[in-house]
Amino acid sequence: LGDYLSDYANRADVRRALNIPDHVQPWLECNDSINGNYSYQYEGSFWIYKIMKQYGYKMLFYSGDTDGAVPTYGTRRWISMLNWPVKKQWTPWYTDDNQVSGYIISYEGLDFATIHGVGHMAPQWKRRDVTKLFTNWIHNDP
Amino acid sequence: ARMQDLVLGLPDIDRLNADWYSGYLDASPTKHLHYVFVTSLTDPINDPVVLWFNGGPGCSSLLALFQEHGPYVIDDGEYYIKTNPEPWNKRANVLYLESPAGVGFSIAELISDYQHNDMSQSKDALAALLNWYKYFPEYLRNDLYISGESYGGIYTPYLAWQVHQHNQLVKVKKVKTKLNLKGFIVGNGATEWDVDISPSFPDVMYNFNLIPKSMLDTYKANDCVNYFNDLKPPTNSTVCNDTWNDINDLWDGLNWYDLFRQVVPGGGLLKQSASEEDRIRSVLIGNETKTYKAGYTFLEYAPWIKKHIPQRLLEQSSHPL
Repeated sequence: LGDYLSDYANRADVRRALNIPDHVQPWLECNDSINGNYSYQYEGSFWIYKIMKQYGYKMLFYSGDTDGAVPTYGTRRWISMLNWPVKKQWTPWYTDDNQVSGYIISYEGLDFATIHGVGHMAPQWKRRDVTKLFTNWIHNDP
Repeated sequence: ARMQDLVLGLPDIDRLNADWYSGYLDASPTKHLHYVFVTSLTDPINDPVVLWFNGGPGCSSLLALFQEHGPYVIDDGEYYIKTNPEPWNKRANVLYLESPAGVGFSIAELISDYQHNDMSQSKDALAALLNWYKYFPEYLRNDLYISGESYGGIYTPYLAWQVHQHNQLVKVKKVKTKLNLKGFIVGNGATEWDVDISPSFPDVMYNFNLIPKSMLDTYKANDCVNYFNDLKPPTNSTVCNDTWNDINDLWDGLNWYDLFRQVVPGGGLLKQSASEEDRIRSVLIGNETKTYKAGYTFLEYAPWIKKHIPQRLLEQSSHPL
């Protein structure tokens, strides 16, 4: 009853299929040694949003709203710190069955969408909804 | 395309429904990042290219490929791979990059190559991306988006910024290849350490009715919001330690990655009810049985680290920044 993804990724036939040479280490979901040797930088990535907005890049931040790891509440706090003008007010968004998939607000340069009722791995746990959000957004569809 | 990287098939999958490429991209002469590129199911010639990062730091992007939004997925608690009816490559060409070196199947040749920070990770990712375009130049005209989740909230904007900087060099004719970056996407990502994640966690616990109001009030009254901050320490560390531990005792046993989702036995990340902090602590402590109460900042750890694992201090700056 191990984790099947690790079992699958470490199968010799899967490694061969993915062109992984024999000398490469076994696959781990998360490598604690890389994590332990990683130096977090205090400034985070907040500063980059301001630069990218200035140059007209599109930005989407989505947040599964039952996540405890990177909670929606914390995200909303730094977004409000940006103090950017709101283009479209907070409103529900829907997938094809008319169920509320979450809520969305558009600022100048940044769209922020919640995914209602799922957490950190929102693209997995609400596949249809997040894939629609993602696909529409990159194609500039409504 | 780089034909040596073509994936001819995947075990337990009848026939791939799109073109897959899997191989290595040099981030430096000694760092080689593994990638999987999956073409669009609709219009690969014109659909955008979307690069994806999982977080960690230290987690593999194959998590997303094989669990979250790739064409074939394994779901929580399931023991088979199946077709995903809603993959991100429905109308996008998706490039899954295992970064930084040492993550997943990505490799490095020198011990020092396994030490990373946000800037070095993004420089390596840019180098790998530029190499990817060398092998797949037909995608240079497609729109490019960078995306990621969790610690990808750092990786993603950093790489977008690196690509932007790179494109500025094209303007002054210092490099030739301009990347057609349109924007970036972050899901549940770390961004601003002073306000998201730990500093907002007690509020979240209270909003989900997991802790009493009195606990949140104590936390706020003692300025514990700076609990994890070495630069702006809280006014009363003892009260903050106790309150933080009380808060953690109350949510312990829930699924940290989804407070309403069951903990899946044997389910990879989901089997961990422990917080990220516990995980980092276990890395620092190694196999020793000594346990720490939650909530020590780096500076508070330092004396213990110095005594038990002094080699760690050689790898860390003494200044908290």
